[in-house]
Amino acid sequence: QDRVVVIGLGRFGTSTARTLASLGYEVLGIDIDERPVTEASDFVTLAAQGDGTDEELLRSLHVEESDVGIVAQGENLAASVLATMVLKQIGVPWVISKAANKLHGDVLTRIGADRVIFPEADAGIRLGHSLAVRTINDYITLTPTAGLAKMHAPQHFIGRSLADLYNTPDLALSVLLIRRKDQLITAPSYTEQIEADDEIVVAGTDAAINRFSTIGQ
Amino acid sequence: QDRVVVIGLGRFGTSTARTLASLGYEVLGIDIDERPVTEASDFVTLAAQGDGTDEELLRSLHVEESDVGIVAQGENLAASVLATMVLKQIGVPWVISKAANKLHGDVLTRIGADRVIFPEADAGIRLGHSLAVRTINDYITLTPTAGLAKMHAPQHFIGRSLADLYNTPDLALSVLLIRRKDQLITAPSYTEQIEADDEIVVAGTDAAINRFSTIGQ
Ligand SMILES: Nc1ncnc2c1ncn2[C@@H]1O[C@H](COP(=O)(O)OP(=O)(O)OP(=O)(O)O)[C@@H](O)[C@H]1O
Ligand SMILES: Nc1ncnc2c1ncn2[C@@H]1O[C@H](COP(=O)(O)OP(=O)(O)OP(=O)(O)O)[C@@H](O)[C@H]1O
Repeated sequence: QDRVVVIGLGRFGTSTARTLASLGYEVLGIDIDERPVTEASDFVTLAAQGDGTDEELLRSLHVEESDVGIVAQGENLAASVLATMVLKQIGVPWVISKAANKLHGDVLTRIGADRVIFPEADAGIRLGHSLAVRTINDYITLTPTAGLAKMHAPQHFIGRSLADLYNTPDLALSVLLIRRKDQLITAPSYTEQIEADDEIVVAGTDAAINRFSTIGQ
Repeated sequence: QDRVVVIGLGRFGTSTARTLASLGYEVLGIDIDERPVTEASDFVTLAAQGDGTDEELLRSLHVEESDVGIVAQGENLAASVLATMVLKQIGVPWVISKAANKLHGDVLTRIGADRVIFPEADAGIRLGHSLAVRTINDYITLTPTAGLAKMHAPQHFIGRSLADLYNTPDLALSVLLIRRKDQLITAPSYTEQIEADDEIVVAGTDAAINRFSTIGQ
C-alpha cells in the first residue's frame, strides 16, 4: 500500500487526494489553510494544517517515508518550488508537481521534480478538440493531428451496425471500443449494433471524428 | 468556420483559446485584465479587454453571433455566473462554463449552461489513476472501475511481441492501439513487436493495467 503526501488541497489537490484515497492509497494531505484540511479529513488517512515548505513539519509527519509526493500549488509559485525542493531533499523518491505555465514547469524540472503537470492547459486542449463534435466528452492527444475521443452515441447512430457506419468511403478512423453500461466491448465486430446510452471510443483526426459523428444524420 | 467567444483568459481560458485558434476557429477572447489580453492577441482573431458580464460590451463585439461561448472563471463565481447568464440571454446557442465545485456547477446548469466542466477535479482523477503505473501519461475514465490508459512503452517491453505479453493468465485487458512516431496502429496483431518510444493505449481495470505494465520485468 503506497503512501502519498499531497501538499496543497486546492481544487486539484483535493480531487487527487480523494481519488487516491478511493483507490486504496494511504494519503496524507497538507494545506496552510484550515478549511481544505477539515474537508479532506473526511476521506484521507491524515489531514494536517501547516506550511508544506517547512522541513521540520514534514519530518514530524514522517513525510520522508512517502512513496510519492504531489505538490499541488499553481498560483503560489514560491510554495510550489520550495515544497518540491524539500520533498526531494528529504528523500521522497517520486515527486509530481503542478505548474501554472511552461517557465514554472522548467524551474520545477530543474530542481528535481520527477514529473510536471499542467492541469488547466491540458483541460483547454481537451475542450478545444472536443468542440467540433458536441457528443465528445473526453479526449486524449495521440499525435499533433490525431487523437482518441470518447463520445456519447449520437441519436442517429442508435440501431445501426458498425458495418453501416464504416460504409463511408475514405474514413480514416477506427472504433476501438464501445462502453455499454459497465461492460467494455473492445475491438467490436462489424455486426455490433449501437444502443442508446452507448459510449464509443474512436481514434482518428479531428476531421475524421467530425465526419464520423455526422454519418446517417 | 465556427465563431467562439472565450470569456476569461486565465490558465484554462488561454489554453482553450489557443487550441481553438490552432484548429481554425474564429476566436474572440475577453478578459478584465490587460495582461492576458495582450498575450492572447498573438493567436486569437480578436482580443478585447473588458467585463464579460457587461451585455453592452458583448453586443458591441457582436458576441450574439457566436456559435459557442466558453466562460472560463473558477475562482470568481459572480463573473462566471453572470457571464453565463448574459451569453444565454443574448442568444449564444451553446455555452460551456467551467466550475470550481459541484455547487457552482449546479448553479450554472440551472441558469442555462449547456455543459459544465471541472478541469481541476478531472485532472486530479486522471492523476490519481495514473499513479499506479509510472509510465501512464494520460487516462480516460470508462466505468467506475475501468478506464483507458495511455502509457509510454516500459523498457522491459521493448522487442517483445503482444503474443508474449498476452501470455499471462487471467489478464482482463486489451491493447487497443500503438502509437509509433506519427503512425497509429489500431487493433494491433499478436505478432506486433513493441519498439522503443512506442506509446500503448490499453483498456482495463487499474489492477489489470498495473499487472500488465510489470509483465517481463
Ligand atoms: N506553503 C504552503 N503549504 C501548504 N499549502 C499551501 C501553501 N501555500 C499555498 N497552499 C495551499 O495550496 C492550495 C493551492 O494553492 P494555489 O492557490 O497556489 O493553487 P491553484 O493552482 O489556484 O489551485 P487549484 O487550481 O487546484 O485550486 C491552496 O489550498 C493553498 O491554501
Ligand atoms: N468579469 C470578468 N470579465 C472578464 N474576465 C474576467 C472577469 N472576472 C475575472 N476575469 C478573468 O477571468 C480569468 C480567470 O478567472 P479566475 O481567476 O476566476 O479563474 P481560475 O479558475 O483561477 O482560472 P485558471 O485556473 O484558468 O487560471 C482571469 O484572467 C480574470 O482576469
